[in-house]
Amino acid sequence: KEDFVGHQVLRISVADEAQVQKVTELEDLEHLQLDFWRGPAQPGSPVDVRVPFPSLQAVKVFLEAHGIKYTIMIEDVQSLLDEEEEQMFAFQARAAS
Amino acid sequence: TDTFNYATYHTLDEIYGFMDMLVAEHPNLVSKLQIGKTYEGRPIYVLKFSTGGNNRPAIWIDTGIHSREWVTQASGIWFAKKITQDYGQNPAFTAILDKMDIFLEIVTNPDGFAFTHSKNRLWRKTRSITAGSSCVGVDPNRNWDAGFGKAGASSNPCSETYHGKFANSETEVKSIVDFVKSHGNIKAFISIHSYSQLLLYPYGYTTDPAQDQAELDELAKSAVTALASLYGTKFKYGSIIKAIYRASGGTIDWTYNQGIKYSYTFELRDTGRYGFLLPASQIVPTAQETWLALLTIMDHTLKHPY
Repeated sequence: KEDFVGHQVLRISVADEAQVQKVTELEDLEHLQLDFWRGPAQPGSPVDVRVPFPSLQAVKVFLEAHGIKYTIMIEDVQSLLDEEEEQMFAFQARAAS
Repeated sequence: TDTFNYATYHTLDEIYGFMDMLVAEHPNLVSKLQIGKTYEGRPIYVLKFSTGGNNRPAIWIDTGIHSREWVTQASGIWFAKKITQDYGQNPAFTAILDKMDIFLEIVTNPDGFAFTHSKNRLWRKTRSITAGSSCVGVDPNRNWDAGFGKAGASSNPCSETYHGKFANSETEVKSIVDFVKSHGNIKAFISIHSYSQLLLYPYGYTTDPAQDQAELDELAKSAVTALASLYGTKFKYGSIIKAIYRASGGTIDWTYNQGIKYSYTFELRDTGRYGFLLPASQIVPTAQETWLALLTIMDHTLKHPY
């Protein structure tokens, strides 16, 4: 099963067209393995992107270098998935008993 | 199905088992149709809710076309149960089902959904193999014959928005296309995604306004008002291209171009805390509020035959 330890979801705020363009450039860098949960659209519309741990540093440096603001929407994707799985199994265990 | 747990996420087998139970409990109201098979050979099921007549005007609702958006399939299960509970109890809903049929496809991307349980929880696309590429899958919401291949989708098989080699290349899409064309009397088509809290209508592949833009906008406003009345969840609404971004080959652009006027896409909760990893505790409230919006659209469709 795919593991997402250390993956973060960043919420990027694009202030103008130029910044939308910059974030769109990121989308084309396949080696970063970015997964856009909400793609780049228009200024003011948030962009949510899951960033694998190995790409985190590079992406954050890129955003900061271009003055593009971001927040961390999900600190660690795997911990959310673990919670979800626990909830499902707890239910299944109760249902079985 | 009274003891089925609607407040937790379920596997594909559990959902298919639920469907069979519901049909067995309501043989005169619910039937299960198989509209095709997936790329990996799984059956594609649609629940039909009908109180009689032959080929009545119908409403189509689908969930789970993007497999990782689990709150949508979970909401679809809740809708199915709600329909059987409210028919004969809720006068407004009974009036709808006395005159129209409802088709509900709960797991619209079975291969992708099974994969989210077995290998990769964040899988979004189908699981078809693309010749010449090591990447798998097509975005089933970019594969429809409406602006197919234009800006707003990717031609890169490794992209999450890869449109596929040709329109309807995905059997999960082609099965619906064939069903819609053979039925020929669908009057509303509602495709449910998550997240972002949006109610969208055509178009996504062009800035040209839909012919019925004013009516679709007005109805969307009423629907999101009804939705917000339960828990205060705020939805924005508008055309796909205006409300979010350019997206080509999309489901409801194709259904609208088929003449199905009331074509809508929902993007359910939330706005950016969990994204589509919405905790199971929010399944039932999400389904309840969405149902109020669906009722608004279905009621309008009933009262505005065309």
